[in-house]
Amino acid sequence: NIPIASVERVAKYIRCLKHLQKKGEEIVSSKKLAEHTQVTPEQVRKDLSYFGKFGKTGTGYNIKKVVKRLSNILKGRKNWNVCIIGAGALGTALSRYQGFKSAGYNIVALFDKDPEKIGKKIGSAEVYDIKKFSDITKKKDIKLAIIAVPAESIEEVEEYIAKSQIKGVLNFVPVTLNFNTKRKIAIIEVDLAQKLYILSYLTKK
Amino acid sequence: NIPIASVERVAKYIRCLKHLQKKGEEIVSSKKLAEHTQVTPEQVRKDLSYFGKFGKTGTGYNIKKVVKRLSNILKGRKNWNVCIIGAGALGTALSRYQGFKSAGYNIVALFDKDPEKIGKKIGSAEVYDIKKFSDITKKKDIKLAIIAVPAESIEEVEEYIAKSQIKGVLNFVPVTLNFNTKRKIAIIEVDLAQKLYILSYLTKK
Ligand SMILES: NC(=O)c1ccc[n+]([C@@H]2O[C@H](COP(=O)([O-])OP(=O)(O)OC[C@H]3O[C@@H](n4cnc5c(N)ncnc54)[C@H](O)[C@@H]3O)[C@@H](O)[C@H]2O)c1
Ligand SMILES: NC(=O)c1ccc[n+]([C@@H]2O[C@H](COP(=O)([O-])OP(=O)(O)OC[C@H]3O[C@@H](n4cnc5c(N)ncnc54)[C@H](O)[C@@H]3O)[C@@H](O)[C@H]2O)c1
Repeated sequence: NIPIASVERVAKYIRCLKHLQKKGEEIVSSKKLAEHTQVTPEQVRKDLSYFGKFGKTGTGYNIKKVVKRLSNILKGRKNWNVCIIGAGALGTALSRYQGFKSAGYNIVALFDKDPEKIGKKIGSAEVYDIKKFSDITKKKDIKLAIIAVPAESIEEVEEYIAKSQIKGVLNFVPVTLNFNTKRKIAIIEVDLAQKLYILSYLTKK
Repeated sequence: NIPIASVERVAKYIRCLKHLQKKGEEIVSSKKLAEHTQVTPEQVRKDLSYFGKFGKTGTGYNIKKVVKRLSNILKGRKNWNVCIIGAGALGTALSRYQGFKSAGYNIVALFDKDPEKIGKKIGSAEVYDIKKFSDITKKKDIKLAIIAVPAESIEEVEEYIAKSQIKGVLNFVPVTLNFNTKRKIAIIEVDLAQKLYILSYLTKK
């Protein structure tokens, strides 16, 4: 059972390693990986040790092997079908973001209640009526949902999610979620204001 | 000089503490704060020790005092003026997000090159011509910029930023930034795909 703090850092390592891979690099030292992600080399080695024994040559880790193993363990499957609830400004931006697709997360549906938006195509996915949430998420094997609706719509969305087979939720709405179901639903909250706190700290010092 | 990993956790603590404050709570134990942010109580106490001596009663920390001190140190000033470069789907969503304002980060301008967007009001800020970037950021005392343009526009935006007085940048574009200037510019990259890696790990186990 890997500590969540390690999982969070490993997501950063994967991104950094894929970036190095694109530049044609094949080996990386724990020192270099540490510098790119602002942790210590010891922390990098400790985090990676949760994911198995990586044969370390004199010069470092084999990037291809490490990316493959870390991604497999974090993702569990090669591709995930993801939906976005709320086809507004944020939902639209997320639906078009290529970074999800290149990480193996395919946005295959959006849901909204606005008749002006239902039926539209955004990115490579269609906007469906939220009333059809359960049917469509089941049909398209969607287990993950991104929530991007106004705060006042949260209770209604919680109900649709509870009655579906969604297992994980990425929540952008500044409200604590509660699902009226016995099924375990993983929740990650995103608050971009946290990034600005960190940025102002780095800027002022 | 506080380790960046601590600064990142402290941004989470602030958010959690403000949430408890809203619920009317006045004291919090390091155990409770740890549970809410998925770290150990020891880590909480160690992180807070970088920010000063917090008189700890038998039951815990005074929420009001801790939020005030952590925010002051992370922010350095009560309010920051922030601009968004790129008034597209993502830029629009960020401009309307109330979470920035309640943390003391005021979106006071957006910049774009599309004549259809220049002059529009989004959230409580106006969209200006990117050509006027230097003048307007100087006039409005803007030190932080959020970048939300397509990848192909990055070089042009880097030049505008280098020639301005921007000191910190929150970058949503999946490109490594380089600024042709001696001035130190803090950079934080956001890649929401990382959140999905963590979510799929939590979902599958
Ligand atoms: N956490 C962050 O960092 C962050 C950043 C930006 C925005 N946000 C949040 O994201 C949310 C969306 O922001 P936005 O600017 O895209 O808003 P928006 O108003 O542009 O879009 C909201 C969309 O949700 C739809 N909707 C409303 N009720 C619905 C329901 N019951 N079922 C399905 N769809 C419904 C609307 O029709 C609309 O299309 C807001 O809650 C905002 O606070 C968070
Ligand atoms: N990191 C993440 O998690 C994440 C998530 C979503 C989107 N994104 C990225 O954010 C960026 C914006 O996405 P979007 O969906 O809002 O795109 P968009 O096409 O809707 O908006 C881009 C805007 O930038 C403007 N623009 C283009 N060139 C410009 C220039 N030189 N100066 C000023 N403005 C300029 C366009 O006119 C447009 O208004 C993309 O690079 C996308 O990959 C990142």
